[in-house]
Formats: sequence, C-alpha cells, structure tokens
Amino acid sequence: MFEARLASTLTLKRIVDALREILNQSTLDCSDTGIQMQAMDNSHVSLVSLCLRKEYFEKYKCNRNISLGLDLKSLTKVLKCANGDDAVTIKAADKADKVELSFESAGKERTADYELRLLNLDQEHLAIPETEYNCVVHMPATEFARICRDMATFSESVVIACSKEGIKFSASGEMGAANIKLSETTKGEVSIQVDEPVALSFAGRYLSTFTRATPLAEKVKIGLAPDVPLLVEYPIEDYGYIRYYLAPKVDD
Amino acid sequence: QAKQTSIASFFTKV
Repeated sequence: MFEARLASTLTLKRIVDALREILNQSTLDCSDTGIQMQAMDNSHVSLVSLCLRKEYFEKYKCNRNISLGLDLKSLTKVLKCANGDDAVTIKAADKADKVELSFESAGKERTADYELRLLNLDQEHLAIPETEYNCVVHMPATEFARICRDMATFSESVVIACSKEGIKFSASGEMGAANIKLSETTKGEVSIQVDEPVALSFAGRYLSTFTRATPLAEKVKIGLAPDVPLLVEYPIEDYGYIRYYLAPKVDD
Repeated sequence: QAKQTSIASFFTKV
C-alpha cells in the first residue's frame, strides 16, 4: 500500500510541468524513504532525476516498494482538474494497475477523486556517479531561464565557460553573436566556485527545457567538469530536487 | 561542427 499526501497541489503541478516537456512517460519508484524517478529523454541526450524524500509529504506511507508507471500528459490533465491550494493524496494498492488521486479543497468542503491507469514501462536505470565538478555556480533560477531564452535567439549551441572571473554563456549564429557574463555578487545571489576553468558546448534547446523547473526554486545550481554531462539542479524546498544532466557536444 | 554525445555513454546501466 502506497499513500502520500501533499498540502498543496501547486508543487505537484510544478514538478510535473518540469518533467513533461522532456518525458512523455515515467516510472515513479516509491519506497519507505520517498519517491525517486530517473529517465532519459527520447533522444538520449539528457537525463532527469527526481527525488522527493518522505519528509516532503504531509503524510507518507509505503509498506512495500512500488513502481508507478505514469503517462505525464494524462497526469497533467488530472492535475488541471484541481486547484493549486487543494491538498492532494496519491494512493496505490500493492500490484495495482491504477493510481488514485484525491483532491480536497482548502476548506475541506469539496473532494474529488480521479483514477489513472498505470503503465508497464521498461525503464533503463543508469548509475549516476558522484562527480566532483570543477566549477559549481549558484544563481537565481529566473536569471538562468532568462539567459537560456536569450541564447536561443542566436544559436542552437551554447558554450558555457566558467573561470574564477565568472560564468560566460556564448552563442553565435547567422544573425550574430551573444555573450552574457555573470560575476560573483557580494550579496550572494550568484556564487561561483572554481577549481579549474571549464568550457563546454551544449544544445540550447535542452537548457531551455530544463528551465521549466524555474517556479520550483529560487536558486539553480550548475555543475561543470571537463567531458562530463552538465548538471542543472533545482532544489525542491529542503526535501528533494530535480536534477537534469545534459551530454556535451564535442568537436567532430 | 560539434557533435552531440549521448547521455547513456557517460553513465553505466544498472
């Protein structure tokens, strides 16, 4: 038996919004410690990893590990039926072929229950090694979203170069070129830790997709190391995260 | 011309 209750549907809506542009379907792995999800996009260029620890939930019960294969489009349709301030309870019996979502209005005067058919998804699991990133940058999530949007105007490829002087985003195409550089700020909005400078090229389309997670967090963490995927991490309060990994482009 | 690598090549299957 699995049961998890969140005080607000809004955060669940935001989490699904952050996933559904990259993934059509995904499997939530529920255990007594919380919910994990990991999946590559269809083109196998990026990987998204979601972690929600049980402390994130108002109520959490999971007697036995259970995998819930969900169609994210269908889940979005169900979530549209709920108000952001409704409480939501997700329930599934052991070996169930459906999941139940119950919404309760803030004043408790309205309840609505929906059933969603579960999918049997073959999912590859990849072991994500602990990586020591040579450059770790924290910046406002809205700033990162703005940079990704502005870069996309110029080119499909974005070069991210990080050194002690700052983090620089560059794109150049037929129209011209764009360079945006952020330095560390004394107020701490932007922090930049650099062991070794790194410069890597990435597909801007994916970076823009990651910024769908912007409403979830004030700050985004970016991790860069030579010849490994870029890390873009959005914390979910103090109880979890969405991490996006993006494979770099390399010179042919 | 930069070539896109696959994410799967960086992580091992479990």
